[in-house]
Amino acid sequence: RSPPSPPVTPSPLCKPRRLYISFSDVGWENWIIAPQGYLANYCRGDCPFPLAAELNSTNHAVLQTMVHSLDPQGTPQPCCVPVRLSPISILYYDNSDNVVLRHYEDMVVDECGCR
Amino acid sequence: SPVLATGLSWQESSLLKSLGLSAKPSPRSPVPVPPVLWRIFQRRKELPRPHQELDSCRVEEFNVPGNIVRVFADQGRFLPEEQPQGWLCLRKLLFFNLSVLEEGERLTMAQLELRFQHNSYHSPRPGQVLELRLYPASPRGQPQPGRRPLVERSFVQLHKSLLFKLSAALKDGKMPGRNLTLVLEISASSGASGSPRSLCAGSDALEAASLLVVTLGRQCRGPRRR
Repeated sequence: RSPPSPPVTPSPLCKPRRLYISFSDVGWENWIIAPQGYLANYCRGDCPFPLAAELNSTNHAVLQTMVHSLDPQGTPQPCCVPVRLSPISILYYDNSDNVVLRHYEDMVVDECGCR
Repeated sequence: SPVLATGLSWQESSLLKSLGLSAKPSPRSPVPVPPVLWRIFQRRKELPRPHQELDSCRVEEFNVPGNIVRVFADQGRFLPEEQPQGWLCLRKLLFFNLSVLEEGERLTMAQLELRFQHNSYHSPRPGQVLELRLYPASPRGQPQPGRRPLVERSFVQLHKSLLFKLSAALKDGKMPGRNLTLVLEISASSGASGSPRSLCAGSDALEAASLLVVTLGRQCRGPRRR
């Protein structure tokens, strides 16, 4: 009999989290033909001291965490933000009932980082 | 609450603006999605993620810069057939209302598609051809005197779908008032003998005309990001 596995706790570190955006939830289902929604994701998590390599940090963010550790009140931690996004295409009707296909950049969060 | 509703409406309009729309569209008579747009949409959707190489400011299917692809339906009428020379099988005004193009959009490709009702029409006699011409026209449909055809082609056989690139013509500024008006003529070669109907051999059975336009929106025209 194997020992009980420890409970899985979600990582508190900065990383992409799942976010599905449904166009019907925002009331756009009448004019957006496709997709009906898409996995957009978002960034959330801590940027602790010391910043690890996998947190996609900049040199500035490393220094900011150092200063934050010395002066937590005066200097905030770096922010967990998108550092790589990818485009999606949307098919929709415009104001003149024409069908339009448009490529939109920066719509999906692929990677997050401490900046 | 009213305050919340006002805030949401402001957020929505600013989002729509960032998507290139002045207001939330409410299609009155939705038309079917043109197959070419479905194909491009599906191809991009099926690419594995993440795809860094995917450029949102390029339409790979046509190998041109652009991030917006529109298909406009023809709104022109048939014109009376005159018989100046040969047998004129078809004379039609092609009118495309391009007023939805935003200020600052740059046209990078325009392609006219003519669809006929049957799969193909053979010319009635060996050596005889069908001639197709597209003229720039005034909005009322009058060919402009002295203007040369934008397109002039001869066919032994007309296929169900014919494509014509008009990018160069439109870039030359032949789009007064943000509309495109053309006169389409199809004739049987002059000097042919036989009845007019048999010479035209069904080339007058034009089913539909549409104009596919690729443009580069303002978001793609500034200095490239990252």
